[in-house]
Amino acid sequence: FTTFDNRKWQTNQVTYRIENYTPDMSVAEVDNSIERALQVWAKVSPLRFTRIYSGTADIMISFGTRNHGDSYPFDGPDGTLAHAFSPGPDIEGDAHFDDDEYFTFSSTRGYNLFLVAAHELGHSLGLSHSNDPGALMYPVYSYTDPSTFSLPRDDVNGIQYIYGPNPDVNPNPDKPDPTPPSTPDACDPTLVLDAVTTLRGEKMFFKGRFFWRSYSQSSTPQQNLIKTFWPGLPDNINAAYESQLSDRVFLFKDRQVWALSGYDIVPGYPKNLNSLGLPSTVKKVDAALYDVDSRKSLFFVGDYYYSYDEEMKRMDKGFPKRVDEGFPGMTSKVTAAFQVRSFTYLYSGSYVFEYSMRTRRQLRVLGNSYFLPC
Amino acid sequence: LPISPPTEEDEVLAETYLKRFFNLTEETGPTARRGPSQRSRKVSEMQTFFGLQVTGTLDAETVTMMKKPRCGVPDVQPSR
Repeated sequence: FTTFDNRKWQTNQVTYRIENYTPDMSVAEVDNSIERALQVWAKVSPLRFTRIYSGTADIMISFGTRNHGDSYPFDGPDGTLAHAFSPGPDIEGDAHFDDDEYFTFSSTRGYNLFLVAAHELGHSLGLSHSNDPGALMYPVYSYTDPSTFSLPRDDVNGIQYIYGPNPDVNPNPDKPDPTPPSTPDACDPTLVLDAVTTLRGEKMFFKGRFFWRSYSQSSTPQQNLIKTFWPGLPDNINAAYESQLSDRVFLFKDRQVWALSGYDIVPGYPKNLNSLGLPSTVKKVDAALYDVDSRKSLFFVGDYYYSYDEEMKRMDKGFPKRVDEGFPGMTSKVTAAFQVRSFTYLYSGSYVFEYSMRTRRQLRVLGNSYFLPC
Repeated sequence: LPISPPTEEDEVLAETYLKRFFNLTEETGPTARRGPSQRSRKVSEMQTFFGLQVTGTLDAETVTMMKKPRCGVPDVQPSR
């Protein structure tokens, strides 16, 4: 996180006023969105907010278009959604929303006002932009379900750096508050990836709300929120694999599977696991890969794995087999898997086990950083 | 991602974006000709901030990032 040279409100009692409303939402929806956005910050700091209905508040909130009287004109639909000023007198502390955007209360269409306001009010309180792609103060808009929103760790650290923690928090140690979500770090030696896959030459590594893209032209894997690319996909993916046969990437979460064609979700998905021939007793797939030589999809479930013939659309006979039967030496649970240059890589915890499919021999034990550089 | 070189439209977008969010200023005088251009440095600064590969040029990834909806506050604060 970064701050505006430590500019802050000199009191923890901050006033706000909503000067006007967007026609996109009802007055009650705007009021509710702004109130919840302020509470995001109040929950983790000593700041308390009081709404006033006339006169000048510390934070004046307004909707406007193009030139709206502050020398920083808006740019029409998309692009810049809103801006806000750091704490101080007059215009400082104020938050302006570009009313050429379509603001919404809860849907994934347009831009969710709660999420945009929570970010802008972070500026109004003294936070500048963060380069943590999981932070609320990251400058790029990304949809998250507002009903499950939890202020990320980076933002909590930022606001508490300026104002300190909430003195009223957690009076009941038996019922601790949920831990703020942190952004996974490729340099963490204990990192356990949720899923790995290839996609037309790229490698993708999934963890929680995030995934890294890595491709040969770039030495730096790029970390993104899953929702930034696919608002319709769930977080915490269980498994993923690329089928060279159908040129699709399949992503698994619990009993459901999604298919991507390129970067687009294939219509008709998600489907149930049994659409891939898995029995109804399978509640989740831990890892999956496509074996280029045999042209079979392998699904790892606990200590066993299944072999699916996508061409014939049926599970191969003799499966499920124990994982250590097909992959000698693989005695721990497979948590992710893929094939690269005809070698099979089975992830288990923070280790990667390299196998030759021809000899079925384990060749090397590697660390996460082999494919996902720190 | 597009693999074609940046279009004129992309160049204009980049100019506006870097001025607004990365404090790009007009280059004048002989110092502008020494070393990488200010624009290239600002592109690198932006790529570093967003965790992109740092090339100093307007590659497809960088242009895509510039087109994403975002907050209007600069990512780099002008020095005071």
